[in-house]
Amino acid sequence: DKNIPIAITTWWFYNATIKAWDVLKEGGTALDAIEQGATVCEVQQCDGTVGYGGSPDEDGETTLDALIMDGKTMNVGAVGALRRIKSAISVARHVMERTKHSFLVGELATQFAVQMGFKEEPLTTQQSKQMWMKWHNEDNCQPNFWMNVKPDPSKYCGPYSTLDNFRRESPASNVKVDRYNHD
Amino acid sequence: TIGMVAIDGNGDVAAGTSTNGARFKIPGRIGDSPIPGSGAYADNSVGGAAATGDGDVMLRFLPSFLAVEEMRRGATPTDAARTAVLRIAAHYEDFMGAVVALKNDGQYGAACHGMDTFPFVVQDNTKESFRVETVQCL
Repeated sequence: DKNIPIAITTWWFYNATIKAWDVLKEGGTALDAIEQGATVCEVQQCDGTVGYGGSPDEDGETTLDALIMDGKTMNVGAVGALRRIKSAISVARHVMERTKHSFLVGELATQFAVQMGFKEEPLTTQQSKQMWMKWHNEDNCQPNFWMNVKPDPSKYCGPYSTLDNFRRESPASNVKVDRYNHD
Repeated sequence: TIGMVAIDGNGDVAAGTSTNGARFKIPGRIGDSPIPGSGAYADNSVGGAAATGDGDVMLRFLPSFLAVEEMRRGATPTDAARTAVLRIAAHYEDFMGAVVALKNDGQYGAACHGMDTFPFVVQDNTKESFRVETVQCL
């Protein structure tokens, strides 16, 4: 006796799970459940870790990554560092269903999305801007992901350049990965 | 990141992720989430899995693929997720992350590392509503 249909979701993101379940309960496909469930998180900005207005990069910009995989065909659609488009999982599904590729990235993924009819709009919010300004202006760009560069990235903001003499060793990360800061 | 795995009434499996990545990343960086086999993986003949955590480390080990392959070899979803997490922990003892695994018969499990506990949400026909389940991390 198989326990299907079923939907399972990481973290506490129950609204996404409810949406996925609603799709499945109505006879929808697993792919539709994944796309529509993840879209709920993109709209609701789950814990600030999904969707627009969260996790700004060093320049204060929010970019999005998404993946969808069909276990029936082994087909895949993915986008990385997608700029100015809110619906990352839906763009990933368009990559899967409207191209013979698997993965589009960056500005050119944005151009693809626009071509497919997605709206281009800023992903920055007042909250993400304030988060970035605190990190940049008050915390001196700490923590960050640089190593073996100058000026000392553990003390100073960039721009950085390469350090000629350095020890090749696995770095101990000073970046805290937790409920509100994760992939 | 949200990671999801679903099986529909026809028994078809799908998996996916969506994320805005790590805070204050170097522009252009992506983590594990959009990488097939790392952020998520699905194969109708076995099931699916999804991962979350420190993407710079996790993408080096394809934990979702590993979890699915462990289930293909007969492991329970919980054991498959544990194997994927422990593979990473063997190299990065402080890493933070989790894997959820769903077999194509609807059995599921999860494992985590670097936190006290990890929550995940399940909805199926056995309960009227969704339920948040928690696993103790390894």
